[in-house]
Amino acid sequence: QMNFTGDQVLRVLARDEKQLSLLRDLEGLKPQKVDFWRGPARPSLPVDMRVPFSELKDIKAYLESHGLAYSVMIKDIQVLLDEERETMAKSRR
Amino acid sequence: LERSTSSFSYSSYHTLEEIYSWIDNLVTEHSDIVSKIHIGNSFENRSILVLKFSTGGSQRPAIWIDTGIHSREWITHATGIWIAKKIVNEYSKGGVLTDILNAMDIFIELVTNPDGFAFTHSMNRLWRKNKSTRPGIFCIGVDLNRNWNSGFGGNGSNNNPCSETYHGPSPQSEPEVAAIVNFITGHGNVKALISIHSYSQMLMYPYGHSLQPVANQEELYHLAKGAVKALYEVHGIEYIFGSISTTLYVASGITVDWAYDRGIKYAFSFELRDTGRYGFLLPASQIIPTAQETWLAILTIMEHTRTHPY
Repeated sequence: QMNFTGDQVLRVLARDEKQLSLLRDLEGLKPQKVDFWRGPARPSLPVDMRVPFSELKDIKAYLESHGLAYSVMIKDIQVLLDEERETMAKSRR
Repeated sequence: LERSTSSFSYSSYHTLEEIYSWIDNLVTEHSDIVSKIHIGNSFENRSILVLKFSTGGSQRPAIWIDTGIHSREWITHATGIWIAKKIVNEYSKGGVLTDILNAMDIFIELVTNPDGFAFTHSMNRLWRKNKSTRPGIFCIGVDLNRNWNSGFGGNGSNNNPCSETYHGPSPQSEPEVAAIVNFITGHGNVKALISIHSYSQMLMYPYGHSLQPVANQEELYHLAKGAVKALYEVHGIEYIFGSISTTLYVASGITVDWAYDRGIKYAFSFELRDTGRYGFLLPASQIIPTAQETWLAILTIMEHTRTHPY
């Protein structure tokens, strides 16, 4: 099982098309640095992206340097995954 | 594995083996109305199964529902299972569902991407695509919701095999998509198609590949409005609705566009809840409320299909 310890999901609210295209630029990075859970669609919709722990600092710096407002939707993915796995095991028991 | 569908936990997530065992139990326990159809094999050679709910007749107009085309969207398989059980529990009680099943058949494909789903349990919970590999291509998997022959390869899909929205080498190149295409085309009388995804609480209809409104856009808009209202009245969860390209984003090669272009006038795509903070990791405690509200929306669409034959 892949481990997602420290990975976070950031929820970004792009104000306009220009900010959306800054987020789309992230999508094209090689190797892939972010996994869009909700891709950049339109200013009225949030963009959710999973950021590996190792990339967090750079990505947050990128967002802040471009004035992109964000919040941390999931603080540590692995915590939720562990809970999910435990709940499944309990249900099986 | 559970011995019967009544001891199965509908408020938990399950593995592929548990779901396939549950399917066998459901068919055994309700053989008067449910049968299992094997429509093909996945890239890694797993069976692709469809549940058929029918009260008789032959070649009746039908409704197609699929869940789990994106494997990490676990709430969709769980919702599909609950809905299948709801159908067998409710169909003989009179009311809307009985009328629907006296006139139409319902097909439900619970695990549309079995390889990807198995992979989310074994290796990578956040895997989205199927598991196909091709010589000379470094990355694994195709986005099965970009592999359909409608606007294939257009905007909103990607020709980079490492992308999460990689459309694959050609339309229907993926066995999981080809199996559905062959089944629905062979059946020839499917009147509604509902493809269930998560997340972001939306109910959408074609087109995704273009901003061009479809011929019966007005009808679909009002049907979606009614379905979303029925959904809201269960647990107060708000959905937005509209055509895919104007509500969400332009996406090409998607299931509902293919269905619509094949003459299936009532083609819808659901994006189920996350209630704003869990994304794909919706806790199992929200499975049943999500299924309950989704059921009312689906019933609205099915009833409209029944009362508007074409």
